[in-house]
This record gives sequence, structure tokens and C-alpha cells, in this order.
Amino acid sequence: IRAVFKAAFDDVAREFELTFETVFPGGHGRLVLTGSDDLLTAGIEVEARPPGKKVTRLSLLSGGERSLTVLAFVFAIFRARPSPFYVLDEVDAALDDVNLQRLLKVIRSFRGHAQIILVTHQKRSMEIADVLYGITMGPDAVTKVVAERLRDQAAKSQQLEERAS
Amino acid sequence: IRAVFKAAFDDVAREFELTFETVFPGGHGRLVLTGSDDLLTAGIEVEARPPGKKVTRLSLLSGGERSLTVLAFVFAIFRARPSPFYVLDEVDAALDDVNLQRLLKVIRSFRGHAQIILVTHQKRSMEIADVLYGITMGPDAVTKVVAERLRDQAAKSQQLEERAS
Amino acid sequence: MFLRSLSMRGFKSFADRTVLEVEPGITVIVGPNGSGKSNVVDALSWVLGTNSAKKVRGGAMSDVVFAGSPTRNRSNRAHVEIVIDNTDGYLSGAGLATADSAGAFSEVRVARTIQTDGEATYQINGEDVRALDVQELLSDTGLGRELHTIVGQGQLDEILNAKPEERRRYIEEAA
Amino acid sequence: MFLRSLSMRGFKSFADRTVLEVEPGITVIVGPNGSGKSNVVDALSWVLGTNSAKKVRGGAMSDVVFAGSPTRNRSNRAHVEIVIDNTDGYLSGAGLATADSAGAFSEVRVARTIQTDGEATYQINGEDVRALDVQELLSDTGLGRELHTIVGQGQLDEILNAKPEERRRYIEEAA
Ligand SMILES: Nc1ncnc2c1ncn2[C@@H]1O[C@H](COP(=O)(O)OP(=O)(O)OP(=O)(O)O)[C@@H](O)[C@H]1O
Ligand SMILES: Nc1ncnc2c1ncn2[C@@H]1O[C@H](COP(=O)(O)OP(=O)(O)OP(=O)(O)O)[C@@H](O)[C@H]1O
Ligand SMILES: [Mg+2]
Ligand SMILES: [Mg+2]
Repeated sequence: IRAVFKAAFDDVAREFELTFETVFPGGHGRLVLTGSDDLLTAGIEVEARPPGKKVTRLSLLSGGERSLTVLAFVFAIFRARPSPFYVLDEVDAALDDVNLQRLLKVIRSFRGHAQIILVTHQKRSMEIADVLYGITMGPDAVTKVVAERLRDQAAKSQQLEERAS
Repeated sequence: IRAVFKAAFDDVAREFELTFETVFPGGHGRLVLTGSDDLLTAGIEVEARPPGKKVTRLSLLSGGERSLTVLAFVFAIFRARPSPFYVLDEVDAALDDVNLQRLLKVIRSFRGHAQIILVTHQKRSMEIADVLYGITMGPDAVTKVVAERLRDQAAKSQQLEERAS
Repeated sequence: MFLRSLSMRGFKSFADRTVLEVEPGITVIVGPNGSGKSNVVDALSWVLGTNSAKKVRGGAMSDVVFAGSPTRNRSNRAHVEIVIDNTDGYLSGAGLATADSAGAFSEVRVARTIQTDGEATYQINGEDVRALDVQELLSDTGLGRELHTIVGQGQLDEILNAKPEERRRYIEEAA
Repeated sequence: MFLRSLSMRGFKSFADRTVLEVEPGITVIVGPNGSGKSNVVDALSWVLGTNSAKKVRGGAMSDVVFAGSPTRNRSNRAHVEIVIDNTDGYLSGAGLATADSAGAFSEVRVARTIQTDGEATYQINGEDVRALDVQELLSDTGLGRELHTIVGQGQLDEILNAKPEERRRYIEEAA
């Protein structure tokens, strides 16, 4: 069991360094095992250095920087140990436009290798959809769903306007 | 001390019902003292019923509904026991456009009675500014600030475009 | 394997039977606050076997049954089903042994039902099975029981604020 | 009373002296992730006397001193000052007694400084005072020491997830 965890940790740690640099170009991040020599009880510390800044404790990072750091961690696990699908519920809430684009690039890189379900309020995030589901709550507190297939580009931009939160 | 707390609680509870209906038109919310008969140790439960829905536990509400509910609580305290200024850091992150407008209406109602400092990524939130500060991080990891006074409407919409996160 | 469809009835705000077809690529779900987007995510976590009412934001598991509204009666039960395309034979685990050889199924249907009294059942391809069978079926696919591949709406903060010894569970589950 | 200006030097990412004029109405602060917006909020909490390093996201209070960057040396101290317009005589509390009659001051300056070794000082109108004097000065104005009027970036969740007995503190502080 220790060997299984160690192998997984090493793979995730390697992917984390790569994924961190994708969402923080010029920055550097790494995962560190801490707290115990026993691989069964050691904890995982996340070190993050955004570009141009000094290594700093995680708590001092901004809301968006913290989001992006933990997203890099989550995506590193997805890359090290792939699954057939991934579901992300409003993970983009704290991100500015530039960081959102970097995140969307990482998400798009999974396309073809896994199915992705993304819940969002951000218009930019809608742009990477192959299918867009618009959800509304009816007057009787029952949810209704409307689906749009968006491979047709012309329909796409119009529906994005209508569907946006 | 018990009397002081009871008076404050009653005022806040009354304001909470009013503020909740402003952000959830047609909905109903209230604060309840629980857990102990002693006013010094009783806790505060929040009951929230969004419009058209049944009373439900707070955990089952959506992310945006929870944000709005706790914002109504916070603003109820502000109204029951005013202060000279209020600072709100990205409280609008989980809100869709309609709910954001309702929140901005509540925030604007404090204008003239208190100073408000609002930190946001949302363009719509910038529209209620009297002064807009744009913040950027310089290459040496030092923050720079640029200020705009926005009473001049023409300048306003242009700067909103430039400053948006 | 990939997900073909997710259908819900009586589950949270999905009082009426609702079917979502899931594409191979990127599916984006949008809508106003409180419309039911995260409820879709909960449905997926739930049908895949989560044991934690907390993961679906309830106090008890029976909280997922549609509770009614001023203009609509509550449901008696919640039912969620996913249809998984198994033409690649990926799902061939022990879990399907109880339902004959899995490799033989190009389509695998997993369903979960709960009554308001909390009594719950699972089905694989229409046959009643135990929760354990569903777990075994999915464990080969990289989907752990805590479903680390489903990142819920508050979960980024949870991972950030977790103690280092808690954070390892995300890797343990994926390992 | 109202805030006239907030100035910071050596505080978090404000290595250079920065002054923000605060208007009577609504001031909105915008900018990219990590640019320093919440640091402005921290500066305000800090100069008004918060005792909790956690409230300003540090492990120790000295974490608020500008730590330097690859291209800039760290600062030796952090200094934040607010100028409060007191023409309405609102601020007349005991805290100003040490600095003569408060009512006489139409402008009250409160400053806080900390060195990298953690040694900290407060000033009211340029005179050294104790933290307690600042607390007493502000307590009349409805600004509690936990500064419930400053809603930080993660604070909505904190209030929501708080136990009922913890939640009462927000009302106690304002009462
Ligand atoms: N068992 C239930 N019966 C009826 N309604 C329910 C039940 N459980 C949850 N709901 C309702 O579902 C709504 C929450 O839906 P959901 O969390 O999916 O919203 P959302 O679309 O994700 O919104 P947001 O954008 O704010 O996150 C709540 O209003 C809640 O009252
Ligand atoms: N003592 C310090 N010295 C130098 N830099 C610091 C110090 N404390 C914090 N910082 C830096 O300040 C930045 C965080 O700034 P802040 O939290 O104000 O960002 P923000 O504008 O609120 O961003 P967001 O929109 O993501 O919330 C971090 O990158 C952090 O490295
Ligand atoms: Mg949601
Ligand atoms: Mg911030």
C-alpha cells in the first residue's frame, strides 16, 4: 500500500509542477510530503510561488491565486491517474479573465481523453462547450432543462447570449 | 449584558426579514435563537425560504442563495447597528446578474449614511462607484494604484472597460 | 467507457423525469442561482454510490427526495439512472458478475432509488444489487467512492483548508 | 466621522508608500488576481487594531511586512495610517484623552507600525499610544475589535458554516 501511494504521489507531484506552470507561466509550484516519515500517515504540503513573487505561505496568496493553485493540484491528479470523466462545479468563480483563459486551456486539453462536465456562470467558460445545457427553475420549484448542441458556430454565439446566467 | 444582546438581536431579526425580502422578492427569512434558554449562550439559526420554494435546510440551498442569505444577515446587522463605513471584499462572486442587481440596490441604499468600499471582479458592481481604484501588481511584486473619480459619466463607461479585472 | 445519459426523477428539484444526454466532449451547464445545476452534480455523485449525505448537501440521505413546494406535492422516492457506454469493454469488473459477464454488455445501466423513509436500492442493468456491487463495478474505472473526479461547488476551499494529512486522501483515492 | 485616506508603506505588497483617498460615497476597487485588492482591506483591518494574524491572512503578525521579491529587498517595517475626518465630533472617546480632548481634533490620524521582529507601535495624532487606546477611541463609533463591518473575501462562507453559538458573535460585536 505504501508503494502504491508513493508511486501515485510521485506521479501527481511531477504533473503538479507542469500544470502549475501552465496556469502560472513563469511561476513554480511543488508538492511536499511532510509531518511523518511513514508514507501511510505523511501529509501533503503545497508550495506555490506565483511568477515574479517570492515563495510565500499559502494563506497569504490571493483568492484567485489560491483557486488556481488547488486547481493545478486537482488537474495533476487527473493527469497522473486518469478517469473517464470529470465534473467541475463553478471552479472559475474567483478567477479574472486572464487566469480563466489559462484554466480553460487546461480543461480543453482533456477533451478527447475524457468527458468533462462544467457548471459555470462565466460567459467565457461557455465558449468551450460542445453541448450547452440551460437550466431554469419553474414556478412550481421544479427544474427544467433545455439542451443546445453547439457544434454549429452560428447558433452558438446567439445561444450564449440568451443562456448567460 | 443579556438585555443589550436581546435588544440588538430583536433589531437585527426585524431588519433581516426586511432585507431578505429585498434580495429574495416573494421569499421569507428569519433569525431564531436556539440551543439554550440563556441569552448569553443561545445560538442563532438562519431560516431561509426563497420565493416559490419550501422552507429547507440551509445546506440544501444553492451557492448563490446561500451567499444572498448571509449577505441579508450581514446587512441586517449594518442597518440595526450602523457604522460609519462598510468594506465588502468580493461578496458578489457567486451571484448571477439578477441577484447581483438586487444586492447592488441594497448597497446603494447605504450611500449617504455610510462610506462603502467594495472590492469586485464584476463589471456590473463597478457601475455603482463614485470612485474607482484600479490596482495592478508591478514586475517587482509591488502594488500600484490608479484612481479615477467617476462622477463624469462619459469618462466612467470608458474606464469601466479598461479597468475590468 | 463513457457516460451516455443521466436521468433523474423525484431527485431534489427534478420532480419530473429529466434526461441529460452527455456528449463525448465538453458539456457546460448554465443557469441562474438556485435553478438546479449543482443538483445535477449531486445526482451524478449519488448514483455513483456516495455514502455521504454531506457530499450531496443533505442532513440525511432521504433529503434528496423532492420535498415539494407550495404548488406541488412532495415525491415518494428519488430515482437516478446513468447509462454508460461500455463498447470498449472497460467495465468488466466483479460488480457485473452478479449480472452475468460484464464484457457482454455494451451498455451498462446503474440506478439508485431511495424512499422517503430512507430505504434504498441499487440496480445494475435492471437487476437489484448491493451498494458493494456498484462500488466494485466502478472501482476499476478510476472512480473512487469519494469520487475525487467530481469537484463540487465548495470543494476547492475544502482542499486548500484541509490539514496536510487530510489532503493526502485525494491522492489515495485516485491511486 | 468618515475615512479621509488610507496610506500604507512596507505593508504586504505595498512596498512603496501608497495613499488612497476615500470618498464619502461608494469606492470600488478592481484589478487582476493577486494585484493587492484584499491587501488594502487587510491594511484597514490592521490599522483599526485587529489582534488576529488570521484576519490578515498571516501566520504571525510580522507576516504583514513586505517580504521582498526576486527584484526587490524586503522592508524593515510595515506602516499604515488612516486619517479620519472628525468635524462632526463623533470621535470623542477616552482613547483621545491621552492625546488631549478629542472633540478638539477635526482630523484624527491613527497609525500602526510593526518591525520584522514583531515589535509593534500605535500612534494617535502622532503620539505613541497603547493598542487599548485605539480600541477605546473606535469603540464608540460602532467599530468593534473584530471589525464586523469589514467583510473579508472568505467571510460569507465562514458565517454560513459557523455553529449557531459562533454566529451570535457578529451580533454581539455590533451590539
Ligand atoms: N429535496 C429537495 N426538494 C426540492 N427542492 C430541493 C431539494 N433539494 C434542494 N432543492 C432546491 O434546489 C435548489 C438548489 O439548486 P442548486 O444547488 O442546484 O442550484 P444552482 O443552480 O447550483 O445555483 P447556484 O448558481 O447558486 O450555485 C435550492 O433552491 C433548493 O431549495
Ligand atoms: N508580506 C508580503 N510581502 C510581499 N507580498 C505579499 C505579502 N503578503 C501578501 N503578499 C502578496 O500579495 C498578493 C495577494 O494580494 P491580494 O490578496 O490583495 O490579491 P487580490 O487583488 O485580492 O486578488 P484576488 O482577486 O485573487 O482576490 C499575493 O500574491 C502575495 O504574494
Ligand atoms: Mg450551484
Ligand atoms: Mg482578494
